[in-house]
Amino acid sequence: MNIFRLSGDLCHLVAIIILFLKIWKSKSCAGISGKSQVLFAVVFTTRYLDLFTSFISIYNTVMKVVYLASAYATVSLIYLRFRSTFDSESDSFRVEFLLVPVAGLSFLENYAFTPLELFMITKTGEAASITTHYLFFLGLYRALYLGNWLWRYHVEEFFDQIAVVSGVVQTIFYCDFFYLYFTRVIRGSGKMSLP
Amino acid sequence: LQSATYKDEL
Repeated sequence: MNIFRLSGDLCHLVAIIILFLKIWKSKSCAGISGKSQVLFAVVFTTRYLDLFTSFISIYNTVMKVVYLASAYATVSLIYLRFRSTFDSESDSFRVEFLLVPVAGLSFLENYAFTPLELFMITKTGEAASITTHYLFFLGLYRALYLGNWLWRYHVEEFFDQIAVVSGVVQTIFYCDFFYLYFTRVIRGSGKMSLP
Repeated sequence: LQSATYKDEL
């Protein structure tokens, strides 16, 4: 464990909590991509199946269970409890378009982590500030993992190509979002809209 | 450089 990985995981946790509370408190999932949350649930389920096969640490097990439970809880908030507020018109991302590059680059098994909210922002041109904070922490989690891999490469002299390549791909998707976040959300009025 | 799997990561 190093500081990058710990803060990355905590940012991931903060992102999940922000999204859950936003939906819960506002009783609305407007502006949230239900499809991406389903993909998160699928990704966590497939990635964390090793919960049943190998024990790594209490920390690892607890975090995996928390991520899994919160992913399914968020999906149920969107599709069951607050279904009427779900903006399915804007959630028009074609999952099959994601599956094609994923199949082609199947060694990048983390590819489905790419959040479709980023696509929804480009589609609707705006995002509520709370949603951008969620995306910011999600992006920070991926970015901090880059620091973690540099750390592990130097300290442990090991390197996991699949994790690093897929992690870099995921982080690249956040770059333009980070730019907009800092130039508009932090300095501006709070709402993020594209020019 | 040795290859490893970071199974402990989240």
